[in-house]
Amino acid sequence: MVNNQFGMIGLLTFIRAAESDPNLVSLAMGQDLTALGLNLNSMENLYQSFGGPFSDGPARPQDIDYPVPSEYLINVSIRDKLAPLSKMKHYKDDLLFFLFYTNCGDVMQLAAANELYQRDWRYHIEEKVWIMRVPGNTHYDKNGSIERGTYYYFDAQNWRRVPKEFQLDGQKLDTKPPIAIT
Amino acid sequence: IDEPPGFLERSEYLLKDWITIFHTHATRDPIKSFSNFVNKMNIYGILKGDEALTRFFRHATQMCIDVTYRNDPTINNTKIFKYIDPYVRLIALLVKHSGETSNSTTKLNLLNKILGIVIGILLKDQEVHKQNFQQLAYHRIFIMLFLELSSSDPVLENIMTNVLTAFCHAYHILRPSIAPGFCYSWLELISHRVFLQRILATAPQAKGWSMYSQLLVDLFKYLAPFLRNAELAKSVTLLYKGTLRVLLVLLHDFPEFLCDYHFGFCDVIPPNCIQMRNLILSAYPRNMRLPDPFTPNLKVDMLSDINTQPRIHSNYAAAIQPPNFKKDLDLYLKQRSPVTFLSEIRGHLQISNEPGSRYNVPLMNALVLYVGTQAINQIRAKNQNPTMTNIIHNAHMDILQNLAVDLDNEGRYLFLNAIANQLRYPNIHTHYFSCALLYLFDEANTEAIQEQITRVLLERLIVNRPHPWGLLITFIELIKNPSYKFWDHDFVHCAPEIEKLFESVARSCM
Amino acid sequence: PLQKDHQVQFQMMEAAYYHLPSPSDSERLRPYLQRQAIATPPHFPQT
Repeated sequence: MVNNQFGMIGLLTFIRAAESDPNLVSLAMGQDLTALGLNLNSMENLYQSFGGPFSDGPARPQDIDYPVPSEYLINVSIRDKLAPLSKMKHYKDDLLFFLFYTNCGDVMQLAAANELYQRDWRYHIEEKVWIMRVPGNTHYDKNGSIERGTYYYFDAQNWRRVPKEFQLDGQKLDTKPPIAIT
Repeated sequence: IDEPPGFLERSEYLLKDWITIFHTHATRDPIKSFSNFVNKMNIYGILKGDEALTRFFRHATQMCIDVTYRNDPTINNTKIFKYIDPYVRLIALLVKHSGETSNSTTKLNLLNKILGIVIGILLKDQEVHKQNFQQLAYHRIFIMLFLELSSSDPVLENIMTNVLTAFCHAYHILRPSIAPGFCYSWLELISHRVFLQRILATAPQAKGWSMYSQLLVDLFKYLAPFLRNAELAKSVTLLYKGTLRVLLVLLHDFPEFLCDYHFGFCDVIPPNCIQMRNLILSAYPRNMRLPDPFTPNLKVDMLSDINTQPRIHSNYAAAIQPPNFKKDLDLYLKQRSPVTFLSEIRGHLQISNEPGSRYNVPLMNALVLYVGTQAINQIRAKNQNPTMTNIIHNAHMDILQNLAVDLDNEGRYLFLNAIANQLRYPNIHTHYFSCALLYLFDEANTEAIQEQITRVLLERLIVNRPHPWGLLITFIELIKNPSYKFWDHDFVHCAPEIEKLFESVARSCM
Repeated sequence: PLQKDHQVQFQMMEAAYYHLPSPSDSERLRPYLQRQAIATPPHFPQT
C-alpha cells in the first residue's frame, strides 16, 4: 500500500485522529454546516437577513435598517402634527411590547405599559421583565406576599412569551403605571 | 508638504460645523443645509482646486480615525459613529452633487479619490500601530459610504455599477494579505447583505460576479497558509467559519455563481479543506432537478442534463504555461505524437512558484480541464457524447493515463484531485471525468493508482455534507460494478474503520 | 512552517481577533426621535 499521507493509510490516520481529537481534523472531516445559524431550508433568500459572517443567527427585523419612505421617518418639525395615539386596546401584546421597548423615555412607553397592565401583565421592578399568570391556571401556592407557580414572562431577547415555573414576591411587582398625560 | 497655514484648523472647524448641522437640523431640510455648507466650504477655499479638496478629505478622515483611538471602541462606538456618519454623509452628498447630474465621471473620480485617501491612511495606520491597529473607523466609513451610495436614488442608481467597481477595487487593494489587521471587517464588508444584493443580485451579472469572485479568491489565498496545518488557531477558525457562512449563503442564494467560478476557487483552496471545496462543488443550477444518486440502476448517460456544457468563467487554457509547453501539448493532442512529449509533462508540473509545495497546482488543474474539454470537443465533433468506449485510445487519454502512471504519490494525489474537482452536477464535464476516473481505475497497472483514486474519492465522502452529485455517482459505480473488482483490493480491507466506511456507503447504495 | 510574511499576517489577525467588528457596526444609528419625551419610571428600560 501507499506508505505516506497520499494513500489510504494517510486517510486512516485522519479518521483515527478524528476519534481522539476532533479539533485536529476540523477541516478534513468538516463540521455540521446546519449548525452555523443559517436556515438552509429556507424558501427565501438568506442574504437579505444575513447577520454577517461572525453572527450565529440571522439579523432580526429590529436589527435591520430598512429603507423606508421618508414620510415614515418622524421629522422633528412635524412630529407634533402627527395623528394622536390610536387606541392601544386594538394592538396585540406583541406590538405593545415593541412600543414599550423601543420608545424609551416617551409617552408611548407609558401608554403601552398601561395597556399591558390592563391585560394582567405585571412589570417586575428588579428583574425588569413583564410577567403574567397563565390564564386558567389557578394553582398558585401562596405564602404571604410570596407566590409560586407557572407564569408567562416576555423574553425580549428572543421576542416571545415563555412559560416558566418560578417563585414570585408580589411586593416586587410594579403598580399601575402613571397614565400618560398627553 | 507646503500646506497653506491654518488649513488644518479650517478643515477641523468645517468638519465639526457639518457634524453639528447633521445632528441638529439637517433632517429638517437636508438639501438646504448641504448647499449652505458647500458655500461655506467654498469660502474657506476647500473647493478651489483638487489639491485643497484632497487635503481636506485627508484631514477629515484622519480626525475620524483619531476619534477612534481617543475613545475605547468597545464602549463608545456610538460616539465614534456620531462623528463618522455625518462625515460619510457629506462625502456621499459631494459625490452625488459633483458635476452635472448626468456627468458620472466627476462623481466617480471624487469617489475613487476619497476611497484612495481612506485606503492610504488605513495602510499607514496599520504600519504605525501594528497590533494596536483599530479597524472600527475604517469599517464604519466603508460600510456607511456604501449604504449611502446604494440608497435608492435616481442619480446614484445611474452610477451604481461604477460605485460597485470602485468599492470592489478598494476591497481588493485592502485584501487580507495586505491588511491582515482589517481582515474580519473586510469579510463583514464583502458579505454585508446590501453589498451581496448589489453585486450578485442587481448588478449586471458578468460584471458583479467576476468582481466578487476576485474578492473570494483574495480571501482563500489569505486563508490557505493558515489552513494547511491540522490544528487551527482560534483566530483562523473564526475567519474560516465566517467564510463557510458566506459560502453557505452563496450556495443557497446564488448557486450558479459558485458553479461558474468553481475552477478559480479550487485553484486556491488547499487540498485539505475538503468540506469547503465540497461546498463549492455541490452547487448546481436552481432550475435543475438532481436525480437521487442512490437510485437503483440509475442510467447517468440517459439524463437530459448530462451532456450540457457547464459555464466556466476561468481562462484555464491561458493558465497552461510556458507557451512552448502549450504548443507541444496542442501538437500532441492533434497528432498524438511525438511520444516523447508524454515524458516531459511531469517536469513542467514540478516547477512551482508556490513556496512549500512541489507541484504547480493551478497548472495541474488547468492541464486536466483543458485536456478533458479538448477530448469532449473531439467526441462532440463526431456527434457523440462521452461513453466508456469513446473516451479511450486517443491522445487525451494518453496524457491522463501517463499522469496517473508517471507522477509520484503527491503528484498523483493532486492530479486525481484535479479530476475529482470536475465531479459536480449533471453536465458533460462531470460525465467525461467520471468515465475517465473509472477507466483509470480499471486500466491501472499498479494497485497504488487504484488506492489513490479510492483515497481521493473516500476523503471527499466521509466529510460532513454537502457532497457533490458527480462524486456520489462515480463512487457508487466504482463499488457496485463488479467489473472494477473493487472489493478484491487489500486497501479496501486495510483497517476495520475503512472497511466499515465502505460497507456503510455500499449499504446506502443497495 | 509559515513563511515570514504569513507570520506577520498571523500576528495582525491574532490582534484583530480581540476587537472584532459587531453586526451593529454595519447598521445605521437610528436616533429615535421622541414624540413626547417624559420621565418614565426609572425601572423601565431607558435606552
